[in-house]
Amino acid sequence: MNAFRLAGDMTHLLSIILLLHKIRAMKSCAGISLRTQELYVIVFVTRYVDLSMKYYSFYNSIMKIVFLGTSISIVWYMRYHKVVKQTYNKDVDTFRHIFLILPCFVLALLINRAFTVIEVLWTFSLYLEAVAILPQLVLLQRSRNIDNLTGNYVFLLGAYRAFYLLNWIYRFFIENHQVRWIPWLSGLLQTAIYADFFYYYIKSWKNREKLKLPA
Amino acid sequence: PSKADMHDEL
Repeated sequence: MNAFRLAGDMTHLLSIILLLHKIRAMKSCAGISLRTQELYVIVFVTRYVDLSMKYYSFYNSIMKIVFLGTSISIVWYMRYHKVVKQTYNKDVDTFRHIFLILPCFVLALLINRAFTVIEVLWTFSLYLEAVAILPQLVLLQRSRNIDNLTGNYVFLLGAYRAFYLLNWIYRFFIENHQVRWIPWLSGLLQTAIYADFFYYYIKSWKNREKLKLPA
Repeated sequence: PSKADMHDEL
């Protein structure tokens, strides 16, 4: 495993720790999109169905279990925890899951590397992950006050995929990996979706101002 | 020249 891949996984893990900290310590999920969190559960469940079938490494298995467990518990807190659920911005988090899930599923059926259950689900999870942040970005745009934790959470999520892009470049040139258009292009799209957010995040950080996205 | 599959990623 190269340094970029590790950095990507660690920023991903850190983003989840940050969100769980907000939920557990501050008892708040204000500014967090439940739609996006539910999409992540679907992403992880469909991608990690191979967990029980194929063993890659101890690291790999542990990380998969952590991502599955944390994403499910975040959704649980936002839906059912009696204090946390009251901080959820239900009225502004209106993006419909199905508009993302259905096209991604159809695309995975049409464009995949092999027409098998595992491969189609894996491809679907990549397509869905690429766009899963959209409800969260819409929610941020509609929020007047974005607290630091939420801003940092989204920034780390974006940084995670940017590190993966570097990881793929490294694997291609240094480790002689094959060309893999499906994960590369969906990963590139996923990172590109954050471009606008990155711009305003860095600008607010440089000017020491509170983060605010233009509507 | 291909080695491991992308499925080893998270």
